[in-house]
Amino acid sequence: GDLQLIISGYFFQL
Amino acid sequence: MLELRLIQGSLLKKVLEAIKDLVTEANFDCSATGFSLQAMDSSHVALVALLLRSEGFDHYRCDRNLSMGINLNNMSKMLRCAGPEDIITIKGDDGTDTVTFMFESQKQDKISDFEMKLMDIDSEHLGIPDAEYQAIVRMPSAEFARICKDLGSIGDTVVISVTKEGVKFFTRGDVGSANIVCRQNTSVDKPEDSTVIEMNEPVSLTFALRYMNSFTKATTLSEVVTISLSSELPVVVEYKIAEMGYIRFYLAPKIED
Repeated sequence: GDLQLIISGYFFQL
Repeated sequence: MLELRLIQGSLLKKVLEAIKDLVTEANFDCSATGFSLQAMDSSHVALVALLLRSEGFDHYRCDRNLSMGINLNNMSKMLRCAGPEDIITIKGDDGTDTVTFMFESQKQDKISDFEMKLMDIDSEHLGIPDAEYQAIVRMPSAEFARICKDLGSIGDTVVISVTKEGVKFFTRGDVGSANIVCRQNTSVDKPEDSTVIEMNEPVSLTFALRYMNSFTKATTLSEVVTISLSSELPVVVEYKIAEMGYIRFYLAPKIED
């Protein structure tokens, strides 16, 4: 199956 | 002191219906520029960003920046008590730990006050950089909702590909597979019925359909949906909110493991 990535990996912590 | 009066209260009702199943609780941030929210779903796969600009409100008073922790399900229960034509006013104060939703009927003959306790929600805010997208599809929101619903009955994931032929939605499941191609179509009498594809380069990404079908709950907010794709970034599914803002859903892709 496919591996679901998570969103927080794309944006930076403010 | 916070007092935001929205003549078209139905917009707020629709916003809550669109996000309450994706995010259970969130902080509403009020500042001079507007009323906003940013929250991830529990599995951190999707993020919703809402903005209602202050000038879209009939009356907007926000003395100091205020963040209100709210259980979205409870807020939705209260907003469902507002009529579709009601004027909705949100009242808060930095001293109190409650928020009040006031509903005024059009004829001003019925005024309702619903008060809710606020919660302490520690949510880290994420910085979302503006990005260049490889492809941007603008299409009727009802069409997109129909495609996600139909594909959801066949498979769990959708491969969205943009090529010069158009935008393709593909899924495969136990029952078989489905492939839907939408071509650029601007020869329609109403611009909101057109499908416009801006492709800088071909792109193809895989997403979980259950999130896409959650996003399409925002279809009632706008006749048009914009889908921005880039192989390095989450997809952005955006519904504009009648000259006052937007609701944007970001979804991380799935990759072959």
